[in-house]
Amino acid sequence: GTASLTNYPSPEENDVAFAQRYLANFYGLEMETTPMTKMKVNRNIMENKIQEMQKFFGLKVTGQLDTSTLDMMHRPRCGVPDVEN
Amino acid sequence: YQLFPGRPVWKKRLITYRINNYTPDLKPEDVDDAFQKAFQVWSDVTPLKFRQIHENEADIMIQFALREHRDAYPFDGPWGILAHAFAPGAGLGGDAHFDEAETWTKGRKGPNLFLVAVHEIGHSLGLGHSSDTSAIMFPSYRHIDYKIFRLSADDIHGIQSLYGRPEKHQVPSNPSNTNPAACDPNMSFDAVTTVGDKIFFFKDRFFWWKLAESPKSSISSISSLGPNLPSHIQAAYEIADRSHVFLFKDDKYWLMNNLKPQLNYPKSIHSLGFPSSVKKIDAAVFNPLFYKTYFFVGNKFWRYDERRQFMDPGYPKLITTYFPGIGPKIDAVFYYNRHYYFFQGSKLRKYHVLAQRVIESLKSSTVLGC
Repeated sequence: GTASLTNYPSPEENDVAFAQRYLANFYGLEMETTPMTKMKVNRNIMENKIQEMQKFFGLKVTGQLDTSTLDMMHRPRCGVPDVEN
Repeated sequence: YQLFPGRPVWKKRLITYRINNYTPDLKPEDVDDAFQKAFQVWSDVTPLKFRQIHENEADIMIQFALREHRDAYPFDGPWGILAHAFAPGAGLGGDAHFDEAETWTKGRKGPNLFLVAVHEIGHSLGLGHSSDTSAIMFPSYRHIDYKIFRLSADDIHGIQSLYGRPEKHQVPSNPSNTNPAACDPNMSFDAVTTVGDKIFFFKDRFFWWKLAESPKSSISSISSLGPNLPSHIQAAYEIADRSHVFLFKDDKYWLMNNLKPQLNYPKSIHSLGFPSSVKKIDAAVFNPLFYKTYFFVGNKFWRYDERRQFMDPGYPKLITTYFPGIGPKIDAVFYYNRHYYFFQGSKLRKYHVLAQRVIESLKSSTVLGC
């Protein structure tokens, strides 16, 4: 069989990684690390945190990394968290 | 606005700051000037005073740093995180750090040092981030014309909730800064009404109020009138002889009697006789001469008979037809001394009720003594 010679992350994966860092920095996102429960729980946690950030910025609350949410995340900003953590 | 957990504040009025090192992006005197002006923005609206010192430990230590810089929050290179600051306290408390990877400017080609300094000093004094996009404490950077920069009402409310107002004798560095957001040349109001001998000018979560004959105004929050009253009021009017003030937002309205919100409100505006197609009211005004209330919606208006308690027949009518020189739409209106005062964006038109014509055009912010 053939194997991919490069393992560059896809743009979506980049977005997710960037969003995770952003939400960890400013919204206290803490990802579940135990393998057994990781996937599903993390998705819920991430969605909740995205909603919290969207609510704070007055964006449409979708829980998804839509364009306006990613645009806001990429704006230069202050390093202090937006919520208590 | 938000405060930090535990509401940390400085327990004294004279606070020192020290600029530990200087960015090579600007002349040292420009850095000094930017911070001096930034601190002055906050001292103008509080009893606080700030003094720069050049040696020993200051309350607020300011430094420009790259990446990891001995606190748990490394910087990340150009743009991204521009700066951060710590809540009031000893040691690191109150300190403000600026990312040296940025190209700091006095203008707009890069992050403006003065604007970012105002924001970080807000943190150094105890303010958290605000979700109000017009506030300097909004977390994302956006360029504002720093020459006419003003704190927003939300910023002022937040910092005064921590330190109170400036002492009476204290003359602000910039007189119009006593109502900073009010004197914005593009100021427009959500709703305006007389209330007894005063006039209330509603904007976002706040209202300015002043005696009708005095240029001086004060600011308060709508929630101080009643916890259940909404922000962003859209229309308001007073029936003075009943001490009734009506507030409108979307398809609901509230009644205050002697400035006390009445129970069993809000009610639906459709109970007044509006068709279901009307979803909100732009402006409203009660005319004591005719004992009628005029409701302005889009480019049309209705007239309500307050004695008989129902809408007059033959409405709606076009605003431009029956109020020459006004419209097609209006933001707010109030009645005072045989005149309507129509607000359309940043324009104010004084309209003689009986002569039925505009007799003067002004800037909306004029009414607040600007």
